Amino acid sequence: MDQSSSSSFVDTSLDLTIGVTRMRVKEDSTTSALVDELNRVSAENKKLSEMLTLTCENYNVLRKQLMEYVNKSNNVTERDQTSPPKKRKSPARDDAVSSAVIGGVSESSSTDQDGQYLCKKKQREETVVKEKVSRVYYKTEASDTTLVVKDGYQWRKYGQKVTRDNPSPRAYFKCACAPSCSVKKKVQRSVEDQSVLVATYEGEHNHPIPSQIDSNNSLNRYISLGDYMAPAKGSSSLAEPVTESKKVTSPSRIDIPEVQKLLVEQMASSLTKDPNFTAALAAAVTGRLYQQNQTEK
Amino acid sequence: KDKSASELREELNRVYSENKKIKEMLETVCEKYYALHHHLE
Repeated sequence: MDQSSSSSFVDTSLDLTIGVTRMRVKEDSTTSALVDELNRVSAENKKLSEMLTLTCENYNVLRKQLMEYVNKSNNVTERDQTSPPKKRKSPARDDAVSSAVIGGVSESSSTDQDGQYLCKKKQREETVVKEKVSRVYYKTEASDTTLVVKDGYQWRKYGQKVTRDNPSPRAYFKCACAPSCSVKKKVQRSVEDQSVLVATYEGEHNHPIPSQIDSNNSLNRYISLGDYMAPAKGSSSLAEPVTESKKVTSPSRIDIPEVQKLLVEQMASSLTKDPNFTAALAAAVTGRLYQQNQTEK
Repeated sequence: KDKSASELREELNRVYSENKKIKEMLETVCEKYYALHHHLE
């Protein structure tokens, strides 16, 4: 029995085929593997597509939020700059405070004036609501924490604020030289350098420089030399940023020759005080004379 | 089911290529998203 049962498991086939069946089996297994791989990659593809769609949606939502936030902060800034102060003091008190502040800073600036140096002026004139906006950088002492810039005009402070997103305090001023003048000024310390005050002017003065201010009040004096603002030390007349004097557009109210004379005096004074300019001028003159002598010979 | 192995390979290559493109796009969008998020923070 055992022998007969064992003999029944012996493969007695001769296997005379030419291998077509084996190849077919191999091909079938390859095809099924390919199909599996295709299914797997397609599923992965689908997941990735879903992730991409989701991420794009999130990105767009975030971008929209950012745009809204930026617009909102811009609107708030504009509103703060244009709206009148909520708690306004009486004009007399304002003038007193203003003059007191001017006096205080004048003293400090007179001692610090030598320390104030050429400061680069980045005048970026932006057309915002048809108003000229200029930005002037003033160098101050690091210990000076006031937000007062002496530019020759009288200003009435009407606000100061600090926000979470912009912790650097900024003060808002309005020109007090003439009631009809609508020039506003924002003063803020530079983020990069705390000793630099950034004054942003909006609008155009419709009046001349206040001539009643004494020339020896040691206000900060700046003249524009191309892209730079240079302090005009000890000039005999009150100076103002040339950028602002250029913006004056009502000649009927302003004595133009007087302003020009003032500017010329100021520039001459500042240039003659500048040792570099004197040296450069001397070098130029001597060079010219030397050339003339050479040609005559 | 009726596709041959070569056709399947061709299809698979196409899906691989598509997959790669989607991954690149996803990477770009993720970078932009995180940059924006960082900027907002």
